[in-house]
Amino acid sequence: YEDPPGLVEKTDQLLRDWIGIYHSQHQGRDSTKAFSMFVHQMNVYGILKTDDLITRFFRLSTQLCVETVYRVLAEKTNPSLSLLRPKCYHTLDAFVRLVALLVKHSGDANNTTTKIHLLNKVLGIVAGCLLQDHDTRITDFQQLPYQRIFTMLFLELNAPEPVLEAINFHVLTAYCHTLHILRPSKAAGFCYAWLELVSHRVFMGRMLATSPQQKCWPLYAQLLIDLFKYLAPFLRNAELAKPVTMLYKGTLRVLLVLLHDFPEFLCDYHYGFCDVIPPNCIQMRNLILSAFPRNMRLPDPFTPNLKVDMLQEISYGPRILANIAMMITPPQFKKDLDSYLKARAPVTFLSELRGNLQISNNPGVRYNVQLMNALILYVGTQAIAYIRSKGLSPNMSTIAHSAHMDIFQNLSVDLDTEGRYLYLNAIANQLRYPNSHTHYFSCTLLYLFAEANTEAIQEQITRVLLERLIVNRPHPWGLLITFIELIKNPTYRFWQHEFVHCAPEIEKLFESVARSCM
Amino acid sequence: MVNDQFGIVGLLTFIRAAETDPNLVSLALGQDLTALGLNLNSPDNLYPTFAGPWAEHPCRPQDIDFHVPPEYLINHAIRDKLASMKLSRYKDDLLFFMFYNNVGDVLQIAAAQELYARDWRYHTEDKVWITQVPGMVLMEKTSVYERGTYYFFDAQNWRKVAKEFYLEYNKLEGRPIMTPNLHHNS
Amino acid sequence: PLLKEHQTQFQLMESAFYHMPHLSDSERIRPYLPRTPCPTPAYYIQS
Repeated sequence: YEDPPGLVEKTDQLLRDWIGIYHSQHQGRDSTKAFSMFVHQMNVYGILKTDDLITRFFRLSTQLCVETVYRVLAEKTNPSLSLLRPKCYHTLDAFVRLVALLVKHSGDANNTTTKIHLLNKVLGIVAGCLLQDHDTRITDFQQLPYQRIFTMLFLELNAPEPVLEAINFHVLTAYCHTLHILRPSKAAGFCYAWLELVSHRVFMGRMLATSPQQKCWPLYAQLLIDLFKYLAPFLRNAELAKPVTMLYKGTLRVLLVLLHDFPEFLCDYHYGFCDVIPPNCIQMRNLILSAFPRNMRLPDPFTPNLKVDMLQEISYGPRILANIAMMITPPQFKKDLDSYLKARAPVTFLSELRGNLQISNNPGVRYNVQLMNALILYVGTQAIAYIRSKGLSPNMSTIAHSAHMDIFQNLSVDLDTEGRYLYLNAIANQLRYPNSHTHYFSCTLLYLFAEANTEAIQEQITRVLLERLIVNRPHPWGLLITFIELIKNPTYRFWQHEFVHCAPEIEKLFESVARSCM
Repeated sequence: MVNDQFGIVGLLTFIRAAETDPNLVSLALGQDLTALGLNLNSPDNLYPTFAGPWAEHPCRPQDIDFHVPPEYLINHAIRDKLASMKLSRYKDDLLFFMFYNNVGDVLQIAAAQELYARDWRYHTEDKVWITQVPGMVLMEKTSVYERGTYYFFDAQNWRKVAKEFYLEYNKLEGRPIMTPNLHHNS
Repeated sequence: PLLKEHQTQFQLMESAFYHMPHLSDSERIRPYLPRTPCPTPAYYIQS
C-alpha cells in the first residue's frame, strides 16, 4: 500500500529500459555487460536504497509484466494464440533475466545468504501477486505469466555456474516452498501450470536425481501429496468432468515417469501417498504400490510352487518415511493400543476399537481413514518385531494367536461393510515388492480369509484383491502372489464360495484372472 | 452376500456399467498406461525428455535447451541478416529431416508439400516416402495400380533404397493440405 | 456431493482448462522455428 510518489513511473521506465536492453542486438543472452549499467540506473532512481523499496520494485514490476500479458492476450486484432504468446514471453523473459542477475550478483560472490534472501523475497512477491490476481479475476485469471516467470527463472537459476551451484539446494527449497503455497487447493485456477512446473524435466531432475543424499525427496513428496489431496474430492465422483480428467491424466503421466526413473522415491513415500488417494483410484494407487527398488529382481509371481517364505527379501523391512506412531491419535488411544499389544489386556480395548476409528454416522465418511491406515501398519510392524524377538519368522503359524492378530480379527468382525472395506484396503496397501511387510500382510490377509466366521468377510477380502487386479496394469507383486495363493491353495476352498459364482460375469472374471495367474 | 457397494455385487455394478457407460467407471477399470505417449520400456530415464503432463510425445531434440557459452548465442547479431526460409531451396535430405523431426507441427506439413511437389509420394499404409526411379520402365500399369522399381526413403538408415514394389494408387496420399491460418512464417 | 469449497475450485479449474498451458510456455523463445502445432494426418508418423 501507499507506494512512494513516482515509484510506479520509475519502475515502469526501468522495466521498459531493461526490456529494450535485453532484446537489443549487442547484448546476446547473457546481458551481464548491460546489467552493471542498469544497476547503476536503479541506484540513481533510488530503488536499491531500502529493503522496502526493493520489495515494492519487484511487486510493481511483477504487476506491470502481468498486466502487459493480460493486455496482449486480450488483443482482438490478432486472434492467433501462437503469435500472441511470444509477445508475452518478450516481456516476461526480460524480467526474469533481471531477477536472475540481481540474485546472482546480490552481495559478495561467496555470500549465499543475501542471494537466497533475495530469491525468497522475489518468489514470495510473485506468489503473492498470483494469489491476489487469482482471487480478484477469478475465472478470468490467466496462468501464463506466472508459469512463465517461475519456469524461466528456474532455468536461469539452474545454469551451470559456480555461484548458482553453491545455492542450488536453497533454490530448490525456495521453489518447493513457493509451490506448496500455490498448491491447487489454494489456487485452483493455476493447477495446470502448477503441475507443469512440478513435473518440468529440469525441476524433476534436480529434485530427484541430482540433489545430494536425496535431500529434496521429502519436499517433492509433499508436492505430490498436495496434488492428490486436491484431486481427491473430484475423483470420488463416478463420472469425471473433462477438466478433472485432464489433470488426472497428467498426474498419471508424471507418476509413470517417477515409476520408471525413481521407483525408490515412490517406495519410500508410498504410505503418505496412499493415505490421501481416494480408495476408488485403484490404478493410480497400484502405480505407486508397484514400485520396487531398481537393484531388486522380482521373482516371477506366476512361477509354479513359488516358495515366498523362502525368499531372502522378506527378511528386510522397507523404508517407510512417515512417522506412523505419531499418526495414532489421540494419545490415550495410542497408550491403550500399546498396552494391549504388550499385555493383551484389557479385552474392552477390542470392543472399543471401532469407536476410536469412527468419526461420524454419515455413510461414505464414517471412518478416520488416516487413523485406520496408521493403526494397521503400526500393528503389523509391531507384530513383525514381536515375532522376530522370539527368534521366529512371520508365517501362517507365527502370526496367529497374538495381540496383533486379535486386533486384526476383531476389526474384521466388528466393522460394518464400509469400515471393513477401508480396513482391508489398508492391509492391501502393504502388498508391494518382496519385503517383510508385504509378506506379513499377505499372510495376514490369507489368515483372515481362512479364519473368517462369516462369508461376508471372505467376500470382502476377495473384493478388495480382485478390484486391484481387474484394473489395467501395473499390479504390485505382493497383490499377485496373495491372490494366486488364495485361488491355488485348497486350504482356502476359494472356488466353493457362493460369491465366486454369483453372476456369470463374476464367474468369467474369476476364471479369466485365474487363467492369467496360472 | 454383501448387499451394498462394498462387496462383490458392488464390483459387478462396475463391470456392468463398463459395458454401457465406460465413462462412469473409468477409475474402476483404469486405462492403458502404455498409450500415454511414454516409452515405458526405455532403458534410459524418461525425465530428461519428458515434455510435460499434457504432451502426447517426448521432447524432440530441438526442444531441449542446453546451456552454452554466451559467445555462442549470436542470433541477436545475425537474425536480421539471415535469408528467410524457402523450402524449395533445400535438398531432399533436409526436407526429410524437417518431416521426421517436426511431428505434429506446421513444418511437417510444409515439408510434405515440398516433397510432393518434387514427385515424392507418401504411402499411407507403409508410412514411407517413395518416388519413381528416373528412367525406369514400369513392369505393369493399370488404372488402380502399377508395379516397378521405386526409391524408398529409409528414415532408419537415412538413405534412399531402390526396391521393386506393387503400388496401389489409393494408398498414396494426395497433395498435403495446409489450412490457411497455419501458414508458416519464418 | 462436492462441498461448496470444492465446487468453487472446480469452476476455477474449469476456466483454466480453457486456457491450458502451451508447450512453448515452458521453453525458451525460438526465434527461427517456433512451435506451430497443427493436426496432421493420422497416417503420418506420430512420434
